[in-house]
Amino acid sequence: LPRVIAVANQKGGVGKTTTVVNLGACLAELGYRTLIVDLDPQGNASTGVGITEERRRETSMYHVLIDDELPMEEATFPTDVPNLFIAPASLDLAAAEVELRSGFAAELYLRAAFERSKLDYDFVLIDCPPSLGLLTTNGLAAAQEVLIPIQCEYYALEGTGQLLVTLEKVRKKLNRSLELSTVVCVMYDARTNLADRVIEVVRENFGDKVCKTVVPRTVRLSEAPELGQPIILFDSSSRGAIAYRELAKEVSGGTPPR
Amino acid sequence: LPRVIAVANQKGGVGKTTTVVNLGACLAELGYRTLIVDLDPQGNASTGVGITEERRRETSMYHVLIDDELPMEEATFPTDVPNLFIAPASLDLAAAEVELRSGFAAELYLRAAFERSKLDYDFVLIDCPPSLGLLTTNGLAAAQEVLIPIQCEYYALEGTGQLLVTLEKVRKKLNRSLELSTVVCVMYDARTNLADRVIEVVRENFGDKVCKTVVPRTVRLSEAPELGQPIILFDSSSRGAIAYRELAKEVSGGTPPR
Ligand SMILES: Nc1ncnc2c1ncn2[C@@H]1O[C@H](COP(=O)(O)OP(=O)(O)OP(=O)(O)O)[C@@H](O)[C@H]1O
Ligand SMILES: Nc1ncnc2c1ncn2[C@@H]1O[C@H](COP(=O)(O)OP(=O)(O)OP(=O)(O)O)[C@@H](O)[C@H]1O
Ligand SMILES: [Mg+2]
Ligand SMILES: [Mg+2]
Repeated sequence: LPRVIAVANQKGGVGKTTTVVNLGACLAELGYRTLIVDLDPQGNASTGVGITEERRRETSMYHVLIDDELPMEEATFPTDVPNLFIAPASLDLAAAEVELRSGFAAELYLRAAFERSKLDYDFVLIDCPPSLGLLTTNGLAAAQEVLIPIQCEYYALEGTGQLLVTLEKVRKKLNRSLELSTVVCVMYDARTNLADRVIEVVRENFGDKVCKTVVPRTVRLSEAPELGQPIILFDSSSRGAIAYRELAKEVSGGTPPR
Repeated sequence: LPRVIAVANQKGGVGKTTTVVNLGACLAELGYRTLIVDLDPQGNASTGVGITEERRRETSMYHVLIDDELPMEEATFPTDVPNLFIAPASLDLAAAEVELRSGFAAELYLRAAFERSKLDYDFVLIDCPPSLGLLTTNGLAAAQEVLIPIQCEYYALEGTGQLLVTLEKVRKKLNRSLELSTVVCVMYDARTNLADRVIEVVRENFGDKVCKTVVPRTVRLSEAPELGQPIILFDSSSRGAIAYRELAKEVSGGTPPR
């Protein structure tokens, strides 16, 4: 059974997508069969692994959520990275938020989709949009673990309280097994000691859930999405690639099962 | 009557709050009486001008939206910048999204609040959360203009189509006078020519709505929120302060009326 990890934080632009794409690629490189599920209507994770808008219109996570017979396999594509697969988002996913709300148990559509699918993976990473709405709740209800990326900037600290309250609500009402397993400090900018103060606060609040690996802010990481490539393809020896490889080892705990 | 400008973009972390706080402060410095309305439950704009969590719990935008007799004046506070005022957000604003949805014309609560208030300002800037949900729709329905900050990075380009579709829907169904008046390129990082390519695409798509002023990515801008100060108080001669002063002149067109 795969480890299903929702990558969530309602604060915007804190590296959720960048972490899903690059942690996913590095887990795949280690030999873990990994699926990225893109729940953000903007489809940044789909773009980040090179899936064009056209391809997404055919079948995407929108169709899987709306049609309760369609298994994940029907909307899953391979990527340029061996062992890495993607179930892309499309723009009509934004409409799903409204359409799902009218049905019963609207928060459990993704979990139901996982249950009717053959998830032949070691890891499933779910990229959530920057809100605590229905799409993110679906992601949290379908996962066993949550990974929170925290940007090393001041505003990013403010939202974590609200996120923990939401996680608790989801755990009580929708998903007893949900656990905050991993916190990752990202976009660390050595030019300011603000970043060090943020990391200190994060370690105080989250203790040993915080990864030792800190992802630096690097230009190459921000350039890779334009070519639709994870950093290990775009610039394999860059600081960003090294950091996400370290993170993949830390999250996976070492050698793949296959 | 004030110019009411909603600052919106569902892509997260693209400088909405930073633009509201600093454009607001620079308009105030020019002599325009300016109100910041914080519609984001995370309350980053409130923090950015130094309003503490405790102060927000008393009265905030949550109370104004929920209580249809409370005028904006009851939830408005002065800031350390002369001429700059704030109607802060509080965490319970997230609950408002659910509570408002059950009433009639849920999208028009903010407009109704403006109509029952004495808005004695030259500018009202509304900081929207990173989604196209009910709070953002309230902001768009209550404004006459929209300002879209666009981060000079690749993923940030993807969401603009979805945003334009939403603006059109709001214009047709809720607010005939809504106009996309201003697009600002922000967080420009000279270390990569990706930023130049993004600006080129933005100017192609939005023509003369795009401000000449481009806000650079600077460490000082990211440090200012920790002290709860706009950049003109935190480091008045920095590149960030210069850029937002230029932007304020461009948006206001010059001399204040008072
Ligand atoms: N470590 C990093 N170094 C440099 N740039 C980064 C890094 N991580 C992310 N970025 C860039 O910062 C921007 C925000 O990151 P990203 O889109 O991954 O955040 P997000 O949390 O997924 O955003 P949203 O809230 O919109 O979903 C993107 O343009 C991305 O390329
Ligand atoms: N020009 C800039 N230079 C450096 N840092 C910046 C700049 N503009 C914004 N930032 C920083 O980038 C982060 C994101 O900016 P900000 O919070 O203003 O974006 P936002 O669009 O309001 O985010 P959200 O989508 O969560 O509301 C913040 O930590 C902020 O301090
Ligand atoms: Mg994202
Ligand atoms: Mg903001």
